[in-house]
Amino acid sequence: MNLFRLAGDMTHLFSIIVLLLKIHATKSCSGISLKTQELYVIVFLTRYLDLFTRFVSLYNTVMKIVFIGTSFAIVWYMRYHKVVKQTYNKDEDTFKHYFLLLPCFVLALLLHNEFTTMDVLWTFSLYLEAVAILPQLVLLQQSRNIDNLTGNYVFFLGAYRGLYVLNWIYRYFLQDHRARWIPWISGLVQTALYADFFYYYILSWKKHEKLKLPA
Amino acid sequence: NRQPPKHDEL
Repeated sequence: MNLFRLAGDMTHLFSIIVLLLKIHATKSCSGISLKTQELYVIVFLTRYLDLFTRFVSLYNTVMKIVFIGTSFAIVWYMRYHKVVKQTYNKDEDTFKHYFLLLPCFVLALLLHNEFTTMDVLWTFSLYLEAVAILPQLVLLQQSRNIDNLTGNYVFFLGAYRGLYVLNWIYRYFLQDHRARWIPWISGLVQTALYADFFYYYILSWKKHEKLKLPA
Repeated sequence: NRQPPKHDEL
């Protein structure tokens, strides 16, 4: 464990807390893409299959349970909570996210470390997470006003993977010198997808203006 | 050097 990875995990956890706070406090999920949240449930379930079979550390196990639990809670809120589900606007959540599953799965069948169920699904989860934010970014571009909590949620969700890139640099040059091409490339693609969001987010923060993404 | 455990990251 190094500081970059710990900071990354904490930023990731914080983004989820910000989202749960927004939904629970405002009883509204306006501006949030249910499709991105559903993709994240699939990401966590396929990545943490070893939750009960491989013990890495207490921290690792606890965080996996927290990520699976909170992602399920968010999807539950948006689908079934009597008040929150009324605020979900499926007409603006238009991205065909199921079209992301097959290409990521096929790519994982072709490009992986070991051809085992665990490893192919773990690889699939990395490819899927790289593109899981697309429905949310598309929704933000179409929504007129982005509320602060939603903007902060997306910012921290993007920042966490950027911190993981620093963690990979640190591990490669200062620790085990092992190339991890699959997480590295997936993580870079994931972080790059946030590039324009980061630009407009920081610009709006500097100019103290409302965050607005160009359509 | 000791091989780090596989998939030790979240």
